[in-house]
Amino acid sequence: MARIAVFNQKGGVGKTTTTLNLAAAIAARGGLPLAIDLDPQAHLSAIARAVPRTSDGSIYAYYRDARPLSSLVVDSPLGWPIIPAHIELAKVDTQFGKGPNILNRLRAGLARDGFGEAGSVLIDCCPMLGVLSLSAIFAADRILVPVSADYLAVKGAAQVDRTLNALQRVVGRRIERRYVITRFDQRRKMSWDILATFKARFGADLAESRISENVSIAESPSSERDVFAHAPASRGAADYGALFEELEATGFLE
Amino acid sequence: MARIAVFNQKGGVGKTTTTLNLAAAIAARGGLPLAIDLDPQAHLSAIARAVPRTSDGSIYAYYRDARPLSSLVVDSPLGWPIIPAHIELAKVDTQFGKGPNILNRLRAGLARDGFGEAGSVLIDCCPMLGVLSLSAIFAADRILVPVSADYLAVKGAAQVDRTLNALQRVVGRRIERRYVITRFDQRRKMSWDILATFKARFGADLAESRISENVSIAESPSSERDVFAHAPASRGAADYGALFEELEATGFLE
Ligand SMILES: Nc1ncnc2c1ncn2[C@@H]1O[C@H](COP(=O)(O)OP(=O)(O)OP(=O)(O)O)[C@@H](O)[C@H]1O
Ligand SMILES: Nc1ncnc2c1ncn2[C@@H]1O[C@H](COP(=O)(O)OP(=O)(O)OP(=O)(O)O)[C@@H](O)[C@H]1O
Ligand SMILES: [Mg+2]
Ligand SMILES: [Mg+2]
Repeated sequence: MARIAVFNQKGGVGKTTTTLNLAAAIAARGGLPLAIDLDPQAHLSAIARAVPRTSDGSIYAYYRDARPLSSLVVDSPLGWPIIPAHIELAKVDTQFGKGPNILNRLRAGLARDGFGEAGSVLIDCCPMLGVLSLSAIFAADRILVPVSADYLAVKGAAQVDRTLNALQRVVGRRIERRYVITRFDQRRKMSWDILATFKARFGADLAESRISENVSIAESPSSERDVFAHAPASRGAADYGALFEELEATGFLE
Repeated sequence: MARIAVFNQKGGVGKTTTTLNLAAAIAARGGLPLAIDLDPQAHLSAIARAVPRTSDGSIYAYYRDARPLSSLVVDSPLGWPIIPAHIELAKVDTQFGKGPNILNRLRAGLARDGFGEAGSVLIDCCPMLGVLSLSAIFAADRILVPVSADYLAVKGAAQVDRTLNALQRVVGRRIERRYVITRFDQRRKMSWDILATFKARFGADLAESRISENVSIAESPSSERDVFAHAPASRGAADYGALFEELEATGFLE
């Protein structure tokens, strides 16, 4: 089963939204998703009503005290478990040069506790290419890259591509990735131009399914729910359902 | 004249877009804006066609070699000057604990060269509360906080508020701030609910002017232009013009 880093160094492209709704789709289909919030801003944890009062209950405790990851898993009203983040997690990003092994610690922790063997692990990354996000990329079997359908995100997607290719030389293996267009507004010519650009650039690495700009997707966090619970008949729910189907069928979640 | 940090630790809320279009509005009115790109992802620099080939031509050279900031200013086809960023700037964010004075170096550099005395300095921040963004906040006379009209941005705005209040105790003075709602979609009930929430929370710190969700704003980076040059008759141009007028009239740009 897969360990998937949901990564894009560009801000606001739908990483948290995609982690939330993909985990929900997996759970609805009887899969066993585990979410790991690796963003000190802890937005996914907040939606899951799982933000710990102190960093002791967060993934920072793994880094600081070597607490086993399995001891940090909490259930959530969303219906699937999460290892929450905490603002103190930001200290990890300042630890470059404090030992090259920091980048491998997450991978080691997941392996030690057997995460990703029976179910899918989805790691929500912060919008920065630092120790945390690199740790997620190194820990993952594959990378899911949400890219919003706007020009500044196109620039960001090109950077992600270059970054992953550079990292491949470091890790010595192909880093499997899938780009997913988000916030696609079919009424805008820009959306279609960008779709063409992404198809040309990413080819088979671009998911067929795209996520429409849909108010239900934007609304669901306010009631601390995923889009399926919040608005099951919405376009947003349909689109995330279709994305799940495609990733499942193409073995991306294995 | 003002040194303004355009800051929000949440990603994708319109920091770069607001820096771009506010600088353009200031320049159009005969002001002398200077933009400083403090985001290693250098999106503003890219729109300005000013990304330097090596970090020698970027603000990283100030941090690494103490090159004077005035020597790093370049003109741009946008019509106003910029000190560009570079991916190597990310190294600065890993330098917490390498001396408390790192947070004051930008402020000192601006003062040394007299920036912000004759014109407005706008500092585009990255979506992280690290050394770079904190440096911008410490260097600035006031903070402009774009917040997009969606619930995850509401969470982010609350965090910004708490952060600025905490920093006030550190710097020993009130940190003047203005919140600006961006990506406001008047057709969505959510937008109006969020507007009410922000009014209640931020009161007089909330700008009256808000920036509508407008495709022209999203398109302008693709032709490396601001929205006034790209689509002068658009709603986006009108909204950024109105924001400029309000900030000017209320002395925020002084
Ligand atoms: N398809 C969509 N339709 C409408 N709104 C969306 C959609 N996808 C995301 N959003 C909204 O856009 C905003 C940014 O999304 P999100 O926070 O998931 O991005 P992110 O990449 O995790 O951001 P960050 O870089 O700050 O972590 C959120 O308010 C979210 O609700
Ligand atoms: N008012 C608007 N209408 C339409 N699109 C907008 C608007 N404001 C911003 N955008 C688009 O939203 C995306 C995010 O904006 P932008 O990159 O300026 O945010 P940011 O806060 O600087 O992001 P980051 O945190 O990654 O630096 C961009 O593609 C931009 O073109
Ligand atoms: Mg996020
Ligand atoms: Mg930006």
